[in-house]
Amino acid sequence: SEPVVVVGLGRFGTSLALELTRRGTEVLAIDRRPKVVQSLAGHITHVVTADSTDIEALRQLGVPDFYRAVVAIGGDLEASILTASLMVELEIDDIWAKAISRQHGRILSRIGVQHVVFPEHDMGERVAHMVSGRMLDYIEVDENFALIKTRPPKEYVGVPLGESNLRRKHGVTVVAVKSPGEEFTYATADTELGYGDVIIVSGRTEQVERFAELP
Amino acid sequence: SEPVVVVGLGRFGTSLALELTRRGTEVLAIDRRPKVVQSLAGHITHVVTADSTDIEALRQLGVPDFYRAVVAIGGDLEASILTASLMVELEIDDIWAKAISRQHGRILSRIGVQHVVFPEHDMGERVAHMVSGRMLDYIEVDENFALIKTRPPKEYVGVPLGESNLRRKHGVTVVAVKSPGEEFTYATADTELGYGDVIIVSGRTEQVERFAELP
Ligand SMILES: Nc1ncnc2c1ncn2[C@@H]1O[C@H](COP(=O)(O)OP(=O)(O)OP(=O)(O)O)[C@@H](O)[C@H]1O
Ligand SMILES: Nc1ncnc2c1ncn2[C@@H]1O[C@H](COP(=O)(O)OP(=O)(O)OP(=O)(O)O)[C@@H](O)[C@H]1O
Repeated sequence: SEPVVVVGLGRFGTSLALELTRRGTEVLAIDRRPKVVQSLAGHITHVVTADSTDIEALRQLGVPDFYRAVVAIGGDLEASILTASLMVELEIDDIWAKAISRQHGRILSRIGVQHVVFPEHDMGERVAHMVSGRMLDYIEVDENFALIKTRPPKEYVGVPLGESNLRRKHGVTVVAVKSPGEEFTYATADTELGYGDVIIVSGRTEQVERFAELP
Repeated sequence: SEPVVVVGLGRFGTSLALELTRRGTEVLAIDRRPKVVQSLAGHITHVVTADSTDIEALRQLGVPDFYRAVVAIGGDLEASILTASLMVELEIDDIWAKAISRQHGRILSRIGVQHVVFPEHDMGERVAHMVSGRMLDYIEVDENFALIKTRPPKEYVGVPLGESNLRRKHGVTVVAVKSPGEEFTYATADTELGYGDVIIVSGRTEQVERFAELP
């Protein structure tokens, strides 16, 4: 797939750049801190020390030739917004940027960033659901739709899904099942939920949450 | 559900404490920065200024009575580990802690933290999949199983899922479908994918990734 330029090698940017590299995508990673750049040399396709708010530096690095860019600068709002603005000016087609607040995100959108992400904010909400409920994971797909990882309620253990009729009774669908020692496989009408299983359940948010609370 | 004590009101901790409060869970939030505490007073059940590495302060705040705690301190490793260690000492049953590196996470687990989360790292990986592929979202459920949000490949538009036989051909399952202007609803054999639809697809990681790349 197309090469990606990643600016900002904090924890989020580093994880992103490493994962892209691991998946075979060519990455040009830029950070102004030499120590950070040195520690990642060899782990990312190309890592360079540069100031991303300097348009000439970006040009010299060949950034205008990139189709996609990620601005992963959080704490320094000025650097984040300036860098994003330069990416728009250099006509990068697909710009992603991290925002640390709603306001920060709004500014980034207004200057032309197509995809704004809120890593700490989104993870805070996700972990809040895990902490306050019995679910093992919670993913909000939409404002009203969610996917959760949870254990089967006792009353449905040992019953084939086709008989449990979870959709009619609870408005939820079991998507996949993982038995101890095995991997996740998709659920069918014949799938019998086991006591130690972990299940992926989808449905409207309130309904999957309630389902996860069943003993 | 049980009250939760949250230590550390950075972006992650704040988002978590606010989401818990919004969902009706009682929260005691602690941060040593008075400004942060003041800005959140009234938005979280209880917010107090205190040093979480001071066991007496925690006792005075009634922390030992809590069943669950979240240590949301990232940058200050010493404060994170000391605080987590005190939570274990105060016999909090269910401790969650944010870690900013594998090493940090290992230490937290060793001292007795039951749930270690890596917000920036996990989001970095998630966004890496969104940036490098055509998918709209990517959630890793397990090392080998993933859920993605994507658009239907052209060849399956206008065909009922029962006929598309995606499981046999691509090893993936369409979990839910969202048509423009509508909400997500679970997919059935009769569901016909439309051109502007967004679909949630589950399956083994490589298979859902390949499916998302179909034109
Ligand atoms: N103008 C710039 N040019 C290049 N790199 C920059 C610039 N400004 C900031 N950075 C780099 O961006 C990285 C991330 O910035 P910062 O630490 O402020 O973000 P963060 O959101 O707090 O990070 P994390 O992902 O760890 O939460 C840092 O390594 C920093 O050196
Ligand atoms: N000993 C302590 N007692 C109370 N609060 C503390 C203590 N140490 C750190 N904090 C608070 O924890 C909060 C988060 O810490 P820090 O900013 O280092 O983490 P972070 O992971 O970088 O945050 P973010 O979630 O924004 O990425 C800060 O508001 C800080 O004041």
